[in-house]
Amino acid sequence: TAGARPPYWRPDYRRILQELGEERMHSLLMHAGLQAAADEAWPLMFEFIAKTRSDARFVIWLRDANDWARSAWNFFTAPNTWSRGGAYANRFFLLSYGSCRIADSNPKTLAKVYRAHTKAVLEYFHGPTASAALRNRLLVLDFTEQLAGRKLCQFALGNHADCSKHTAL
Amino acid sequence: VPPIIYLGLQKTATSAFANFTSLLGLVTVH
Repeated sequence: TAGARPPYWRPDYRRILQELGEERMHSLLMHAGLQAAADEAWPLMFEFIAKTRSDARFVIWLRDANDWARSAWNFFTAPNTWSRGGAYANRFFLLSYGSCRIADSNPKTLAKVYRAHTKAVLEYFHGPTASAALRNRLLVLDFTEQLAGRKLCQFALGNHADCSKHTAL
Repeated sequence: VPPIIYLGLQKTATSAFANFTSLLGLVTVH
């Protein structure tokens, strides 16, 4: 009843916010002194964060979906102490990818979810109905490019003099 | 500082983002 499903394959954004608690997340975003955030479940709450904090800005790197799926699959099924050969189970995995364990999914499904998530982000910030203000709040950044660090610094801090000392990420 | 949020899913350089924003002196939740 929850999680990424055909035909759209999007992570279950609504359910994730509901389970985390909208009121609690609102309070956290407004009062916890948050300056930067990455990893689950932040990417899955982009619309809520954008509406709650009109000053918040966002970054995304658009990887090749199949490369990402292979990387995620290999990492989460590896026999390391963290993923324990794919035994590691997580509620967010279910709500994001449709299976509690990545090992119960497959790279093709993961790639579909990846494409659906990036599409949802791009539609929201850069789609035809997005305002100019909303457009400027998302930086699409290739993390492998030569000056990725400088660009991210300038996006995060404005034209801060210290940004010139950064080059790659 | 207005918050900056990385929207890549896991294994899409989340650590690189968190390390870099911490290097910039930002309180980074990872």
